[in-house]
This record gives sequence, C-alpha cells and structure tokens, in this order.
Amino acid sequence: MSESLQTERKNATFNIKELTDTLNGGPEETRKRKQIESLVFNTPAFHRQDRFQLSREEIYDYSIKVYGELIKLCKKENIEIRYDNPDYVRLVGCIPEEIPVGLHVGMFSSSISDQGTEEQQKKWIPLARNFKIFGTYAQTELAHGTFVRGLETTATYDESKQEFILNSPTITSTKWWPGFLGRTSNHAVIAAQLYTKSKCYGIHMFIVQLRDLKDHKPLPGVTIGDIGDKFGFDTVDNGFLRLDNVHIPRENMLMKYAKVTPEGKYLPPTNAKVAYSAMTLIRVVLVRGSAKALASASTIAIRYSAVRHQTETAPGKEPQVLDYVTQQYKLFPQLATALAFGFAGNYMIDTFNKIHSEISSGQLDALSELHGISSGLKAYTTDTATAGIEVCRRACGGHGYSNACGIQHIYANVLPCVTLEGENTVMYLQAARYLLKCFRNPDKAPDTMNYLRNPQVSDK
Amino acid sequence: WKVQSLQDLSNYDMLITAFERRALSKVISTIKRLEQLRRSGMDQDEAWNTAGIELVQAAKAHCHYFIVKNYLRSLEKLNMTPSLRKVMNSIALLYGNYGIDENAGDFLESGFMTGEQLNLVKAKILQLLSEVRRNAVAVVDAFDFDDKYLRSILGAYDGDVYNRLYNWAKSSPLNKTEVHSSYTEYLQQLLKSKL
Repeated sequence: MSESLQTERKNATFNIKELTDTLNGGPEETRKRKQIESLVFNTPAFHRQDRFQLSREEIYDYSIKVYGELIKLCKKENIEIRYDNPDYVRLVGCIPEEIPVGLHVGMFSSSISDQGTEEQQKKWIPLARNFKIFGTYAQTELAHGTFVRGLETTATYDESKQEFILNSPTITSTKWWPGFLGRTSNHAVIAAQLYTKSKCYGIHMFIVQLRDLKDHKPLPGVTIGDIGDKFGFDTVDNGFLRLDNVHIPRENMLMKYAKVTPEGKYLPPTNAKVAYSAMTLIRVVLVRGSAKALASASTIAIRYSAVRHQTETAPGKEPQVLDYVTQQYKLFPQLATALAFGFAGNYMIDTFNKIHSEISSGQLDALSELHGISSGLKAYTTDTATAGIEVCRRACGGHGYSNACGIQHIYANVLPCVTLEGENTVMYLQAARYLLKCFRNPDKAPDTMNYLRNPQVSDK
Repeated sequence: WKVQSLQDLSNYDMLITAFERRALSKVISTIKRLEQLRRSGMDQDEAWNTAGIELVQAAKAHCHYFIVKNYLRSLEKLNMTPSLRKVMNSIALLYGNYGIDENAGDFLESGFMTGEQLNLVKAKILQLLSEVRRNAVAVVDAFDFDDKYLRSILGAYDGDVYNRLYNWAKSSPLNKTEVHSSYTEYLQQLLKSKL
C-alpha cells in the first residue's frame, strides 16, 4: 500500500462507509451491491489481463463470451434480466464492457413491451427473455440521425398478402450505427416510413428477422455487417443494414398505439411521440452513466495525484501533486460534478418510472415533459462528463497518456454518448423548445421549471 | 444578488437563486430575440435557426440550474452524521460556486451579479478547494469502485503505481522477444544497404 494513500485515508474526517452507504441508498443497498458484484469479480471470464492488448476482432469475440457468461450467471443465480430488476442493474453495472445484453434488453425488448400489443408481447417477449433470439434497435441511417422524421427506410403494406415489404431505397437509407447489429443480432426493431394505400404515415416500428436462426446467415434480401473501427466501443459491432424487398407479416408492426388493419386502413396513435419511448429510457440511463464515468475518472486522477510527488518546493520536500491548487482546481470540480450528476441520475430514474407507468396506463400528457427534460439533461451531463473526464486524464500528466491509466477506456466509451440517442445540439434545441413552450404556458410547466411561474416573469 | 460575504456563498438558497435567475434571463432574452427576428420579417423556422445559439445556451442554463437545485435540495434531505455533512456540504458548495465562476459572463451580463461578488466567488472557491483537499481520497474511495472495474494502474486502491507500470510495460506485445522480428525484416536490411 502506498504510504501517501495510507496517510490520506488516516487523515479523513468522516466515515467512508457512511458515504458509500449514503450514495448507494443505505447499508442494505451496499450489501446487496457487494454481493452481486462479487459474482462478477469472482468469475474470471469477466476479466482479461490482456484486455487492452487485444485486436478489435478479439475484443468483439471476448464481449460475446462475456455476454454468454452473463446470461449463464443470471440463470444460475435466478436474476431476471430486466431493466426494472435492481439486481440485474447492479450486475451489469459492474461489468466494465459494453455487451449486447444492454441493447437486447433496453431497446429491443423494451420497445416490444412498450409499443407491442398484448399478443405481440406474448409472442416475442419470452423469446427475447430466454435468449432464443438476439435483438437490437435499428433507427439511425447513414445520412439520417436525430431527425427521425427524415428516415428513408420504407415499410409498404401489401393488403393482398397482409405483409409489409421493407426496403432501403437509397444508399443514404442504409441503417448505420445500431449496436450489435453487424454480427450479433438475428432480429431488430426497425424504424421505417409506413406506407399503406399509397400514403405515407411517417415513422413506425417493425420487428424484422435478419438472420437465420439455424446458421446465423443473413436472410434473403438482407445485407448486413459491421461498420468498422471506431474511437471506442470496441466490443460493439455497430452495424449497417440494407433491406431489399424483405417481407414481414402484418403482425410484426408494433401496434399498441398506431395500427394497420388487415385491409390496410391506418389508425393513428393518440400521441406521436410514443414511438420514441425506448430512446427516452436510454437518455435517462445516460445521465446516471455520465455520473458514474466521471466518478471513475475522478477516482483514478485523485488517487494518482495523491501518490505522485512533483518538484522540490523546499530542500528535501517534494509535495504530492494533489497539494497544488492548480491540480485541485482541475479535479475537485469534477468530483463535485460527478456527485451532482449522480443525484440528477436518481431524479431522472424516479421521474422516468413515474411517467412511464402513467404512459403505460394510457396517460400520455407527461410524455412531452419526459422528452423535454431527458433530452436536455442527457446533453448537458454527457457534454460535461466527457469534458471532465479529459480534464482528469490530463491531470494524470504524462502517464495519463498510457492506456495503463484506464481513463482512455472510460473516455472512449462516454464520448459516443454525446451523439448517440440524439446529437447533443439537437437535444438542447428540443429542450429549448419545451422550455419556451412552458414559458408561454407557465401553468402547464412541470416542477422542474416552476421558476417560469414566477409572478415577476408574468409581469415582464 | 444579496451576496455580501464569503459566508453568504455557503447559503444554498442564494446559490439556487443565482442559477435560477441566470436561466430565466437566458430564456427571456432568447424569447425577445426570437420575437425581434419575427418582427424583422423572418418566418418561424428561419428565426429559430438564427437564434439557435441563444436557444442552446438557454437550455444549458436551465439544465445547470436544475442540477444545482436538485443536488443541494437532495443533500438537505439526506440523513448524515455532522462530519459527513460537513464534507458533502463543501463539495456541493464548490459545485455551485465553480459553476458561477465558469459562467461569470452570464451572471454579470444580466446585471444580476457585480464584479465584487464575482471576486467573492473566486475567494470562496479557493477556500472550498482547501476544505475538500483533506478528504478528497476518502471521498473517491467511498464510490467503492473495485480495481477490477476501474482497470487502472494509476488509480488502483493500493496506489502501487510504479511497480505496476513497470510490469505493464514488460507485458507489452512488443517485448515478447528480445529482438523484434521487424529487425531482421527491415532494420537489418537498412543497416546493410548502401544508402
């Protein structure tokens, strides 16, 4: 044990365990977290000593192995793989790799749960839950991202066969970026422009089988693959997908809200935004993820700054880097931000659960609020955390440039969050639109914007 | 802003008010700008695009306000021993004061804050940095990240940085053999060649 760190811990003026428990939500929560963590930390398959020396292909291969181990572990320990199961959230939370289960559960399955009819849920959810199929969520296209209405993929209803025919009509309509699409998934929920009786009704979601369940080969009309090397997320096979007259039954359109009858009549949803609820969940999760990533980077940089001594300020006295005010000014605000974002993450999860249950019971009024709040906070927290993590890396001096530092991996995996599930500038603009809407109708403003109800504002 | 002393900058309500006023000011000035653009003959979309930078700034100011408020109010509600509360309070105050200093232009622009008050904020930050210093390692320890999760030689719990860095270097694939194959393939030929 480093003497410097020993001294730091000895000099602390508070009980570390008390803070851990406070951050976890109580001693019992800490106990449960540690119990779950031990399952992962005691399973060698989850940890490779040479992780940072593997090629991209080896890393992908490793992530699929980890995926399998995680599913086996959950089955063995009777941990149900659901985002509303705290034990499962704890379990995936301590695996420092992106693995397919996140998209399979968080986007593919939750889209079906949220937007599928009871029959659709009955058919697909057990298949997904028992990993008889592997799914992802394919929305973004090569030339179309956050502007969902601009997507080009088409799903044209053929009433004579009661089928949808899916097509990628242009190169720019190629699905591009969806995680675990390239090599892993055999199904996807796909966003496409719905056409029936020669009329376009905008973006809707469809369950599409992409690969053969026996040999994993792409099905006829499906062209699919990995999009190539990226800045980070090496475990993830972000994919491309082209569809050429791919036929799916009418029942594969997610029809809890909007519907197409067998005769081809379109019945619209009550609220057009329900289609993007899966993405809202991910935005909420990203707020908490930003906090955790910044907390991890702060931990590394602060510990190292306590170990590292630099420059002889007096004969025989080489202070810890952490004693320099410039270092404190870099790092302590990051630590504070990580804590602030942690509390924001807790708030967002609680709000999401509350609003989500209202949406599930058909009350869609709060959906705009969830979109408005989650888009802004997702952008703000991922922007700030990304910048803060880089500050932490630089605060580690020269060794911060070595992969041994560990911050690179954190940074590379947080960086995509500023563009995924909504590019941040677009997210800020969505938040601004909602903010202005609330300003003009202050009575309808949620509690988070209650300052807009200030009588002084009305006077102005 | 009623801030007159360093002590005032430890007041949660004062800090929240500052961020609230900044957000409000940004929203109001953005709306005024949009209206001005509309009056000048722009259609809705054109005005929205032209005011895009202000709109983004207003959204950021709102998010910042929300996070400060939620953080401070959440802390107030938590049950903590006085020793822990003192530490958490210093960190939270640092977050608030640092946010004002970082965005000083916004707070000064609307006339809400004076230059003197900004100087107080800067002095407060120095005071808070010194308060946080003593417990910084203990606070990050409390996050309770396992070494297997962090995967960091610099940030390992035991701080045995230099031995681990040396071992890390030795495990580099480039060090598998005393002489790398590229020597015989390229370097040796270069050495032998008549350039």
